[in-house]
Amino acid sequence: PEVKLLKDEL
Amino acid sequence: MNIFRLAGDMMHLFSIIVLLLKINATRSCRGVSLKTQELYAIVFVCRYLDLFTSFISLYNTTMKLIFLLSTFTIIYWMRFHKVIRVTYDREQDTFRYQFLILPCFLLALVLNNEFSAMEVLWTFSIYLEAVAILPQLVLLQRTNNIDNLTGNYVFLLGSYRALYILNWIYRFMTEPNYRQYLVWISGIVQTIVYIDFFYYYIRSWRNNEKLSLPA
Repeated sequence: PEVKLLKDEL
Repeated sequence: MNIFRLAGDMMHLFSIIVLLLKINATRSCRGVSLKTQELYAIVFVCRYLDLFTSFISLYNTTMKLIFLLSTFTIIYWMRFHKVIRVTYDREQDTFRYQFLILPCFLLALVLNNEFSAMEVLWTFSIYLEAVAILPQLVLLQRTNNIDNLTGNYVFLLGSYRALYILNWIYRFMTEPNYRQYLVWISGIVQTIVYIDFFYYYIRSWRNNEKLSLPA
């Protein structure tokens, strides 16, 4: 699954 | 941050600047879809809820605020500005966007990484962004005389999406454990939506003709 930390994109 | 990501973000920023300048300088929003702008407003509000919960970088926060503020400015102008609102193509901009919003929301309820309010809204914004340009493309098809700036606006937005794909490929190759399948698939769908437009945009540019999309 995706990691929450990855939400660095706009 | 890699060069593709930065270039993509800059394209996104330029697209918005072009739109703001066009509307402000010509006092006209002819050819601009209010529905697409409203969809983007929903996208940004749902996605950037994390402005309240997490801080990533000054760059990140600034860009999010710019996207939110500029989109709401455009919507305000198109709806309420006494000169600009008269130029809005109300009769042409008839795309029924509830048919985009509802399926995207249902999909986000089913297909997400975590069933929480924040995560579902975030996923919803990812799906909705993929199709948010559709009302604008339909309006361009109906507009006989697409002005350069509106064409450039859509071209810059499409370029931003294409550059994000390069950014994902780069990150996938350089960062361990970097995966985000839902975002990738939505992003690829979003870019495919632009292919037809790109074809006619580049053709009109090469032939030195005015841009027009076949209905």
